Amino acid sequence: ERSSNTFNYGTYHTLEEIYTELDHLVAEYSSIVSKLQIGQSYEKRPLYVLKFSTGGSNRPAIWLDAGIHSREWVTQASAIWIARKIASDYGKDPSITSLLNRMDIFLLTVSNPDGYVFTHTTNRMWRKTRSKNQGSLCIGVDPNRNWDAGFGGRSPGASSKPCSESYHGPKANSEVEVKSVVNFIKNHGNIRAFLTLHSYSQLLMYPYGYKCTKPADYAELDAVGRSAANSIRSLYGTTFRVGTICNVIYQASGGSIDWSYDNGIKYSFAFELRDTGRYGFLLPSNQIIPTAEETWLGLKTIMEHVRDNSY
Amino acid sequence: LETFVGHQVLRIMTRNEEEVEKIQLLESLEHLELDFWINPSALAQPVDVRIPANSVQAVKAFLEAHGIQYSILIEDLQVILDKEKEDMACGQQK
Repeated sequence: ERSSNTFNYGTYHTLEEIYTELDHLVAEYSSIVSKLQIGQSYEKRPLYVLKFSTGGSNRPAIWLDAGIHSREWVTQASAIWIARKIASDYGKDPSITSLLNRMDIFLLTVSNPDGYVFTHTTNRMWRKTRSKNQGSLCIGVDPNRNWDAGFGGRSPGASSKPCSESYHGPKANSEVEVKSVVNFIKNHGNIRAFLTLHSYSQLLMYPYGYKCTKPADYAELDAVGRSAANSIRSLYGTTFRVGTICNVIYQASGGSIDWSYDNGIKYSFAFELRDTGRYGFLLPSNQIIPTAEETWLGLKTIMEHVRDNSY
Repeated sequence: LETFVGHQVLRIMTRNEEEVEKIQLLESLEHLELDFWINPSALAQPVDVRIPANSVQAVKAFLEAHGIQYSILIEDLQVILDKEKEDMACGQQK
């Protein structure tokens, strides 16, 4: 019985369960969904990307990832729900249908599988990768400080100490999880948007974080960001703050959307999903589906803008 | 499995640069093993920090001594994690 409707999107799942559901989605929507492996994690776990495509070759595409900070479980859970939403809406929702008739979407549901497994088996608070640091007893690098964007720059948001939660690593792209995405995007060469899901505190950010100057496309990114935040709020009233990373949180070097923007991907956004209440990233599983639904509306607003404003 | 019995998560509302610097000082005291969920930085953002059980009193004393406002976001972290595990287990049964 291949029906994957038994997958309960309203609860948290282990890595194995998520990877099995990816296979179910590919089987159920084989005409538009395929699964690629773009590399392996430090502990040799596969990095699987779902490709949503209706044909063509090397079409302009949108990149979406979740779970780079492994303990932020609501992002991986939202991503798997969003995967099904995209697949099941094709042919039904005119906006998604027109998007997929012109562009591809690549979705990495678990960007940091080693960390994710570690949060299930050993330490629920784990946020980094699980790589060994030369000369230190402390394990792991903050994968969102490891990108080649102002790497290692003086900033409160990134640390040079291996024991810190925001350790940037010995050098840019030292983490194979980061390097694999960089290589995939460079080899593809036609990615038009880079969207990444984090949690928490309800923020919708665009570059820069490694410096506090406005990006060249500031006005457009801010307008698109605000429009996406309005779409999010329209469902359950969840309010997101919009702005550059530096303004909204702090200066932090080596972030993924700074790298993508500096490499020509204009529409680069980072989401910090709900909540601002009392759970932080430990959102109860009964909030997974509402979070995924509202997040999808924000992502869709950005994707429609990308579809209609090719550059 | 590492447990988090007695760990608390505080939400600290910094009101000026000086208070942010005090919190950044706290962050540098590695023996406290603080885990900042939202780092001390821009004033607009609250600072959320997980404090191991044996550091809770010391940190609260420090904050109160400097008149820095805080509230308790999570009273006992392990309680929330146990609930999460329970939800997952019943989810799997379904």
